[in-house]
Amino acid sequence: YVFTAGNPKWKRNDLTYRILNYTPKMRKADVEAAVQKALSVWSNVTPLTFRKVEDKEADIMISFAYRDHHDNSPFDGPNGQLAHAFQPGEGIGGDVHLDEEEAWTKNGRGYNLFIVIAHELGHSLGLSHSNDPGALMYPTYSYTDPNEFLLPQDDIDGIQAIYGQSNA
Amino acid sequence: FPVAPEDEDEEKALQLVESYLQNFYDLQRDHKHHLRSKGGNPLAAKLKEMQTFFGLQVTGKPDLDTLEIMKKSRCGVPDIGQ
Repeated sequence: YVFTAGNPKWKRNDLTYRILNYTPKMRKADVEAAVQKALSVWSNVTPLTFRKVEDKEADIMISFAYRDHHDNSPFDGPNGQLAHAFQPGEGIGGDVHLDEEEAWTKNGRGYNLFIVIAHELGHSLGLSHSNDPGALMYPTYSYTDPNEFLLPQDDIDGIQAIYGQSNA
Repeated sequence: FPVAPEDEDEEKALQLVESYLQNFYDLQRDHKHHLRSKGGNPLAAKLKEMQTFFGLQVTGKPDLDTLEIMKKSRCGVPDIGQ
């Protein structure tokens, strides 16, 4: 595992998130389920909690965007770059952007939204890319059945090195 | 004369390598200038960094295994130099 340069981390454990918009390629309920499952990947192994907010600024703003979306990191259309996220911090810090031109799904076809968001949330929480090919924080996409997904030990070690273990 | 197909493939491969290293390995967009003025080959150096990160054979050249990784869909966050 690798920390993001400068070791940024959230100074609170009780974080908020907001889904700014939804891809038309999935049912809204399936997008919400994917986001909640992705958040629980990290909250299950740390003291972090995530509370959904509807209409105000949240720590982690999740949105689908096209090409140039004014953050100096334009998306590149189908395939290639699927999404990106920003390290912990105010404003755009912690935010997750997903390339709307990808074939988002809740299964093995196209790109599984849960897997991609879970990876990006690792960045939102302060992790960088791992060179462990089995890690969730490995940079290239690979599909795992969400029902069988278990956070790999490399990622558990990394996030607990930042936030400690879960209180549960 | 029409460009020979091999040259076209090579040109495409070079574009893929350059944009990948610019996006994810902090290759400066003016790296060609560095090539002429200061010697050394920043592109080969960055390519080695990428090959080391992915556990590939470190050749500094865009071999097939390296190009295969570069064609995979991935996260847009850089691998280094964040």
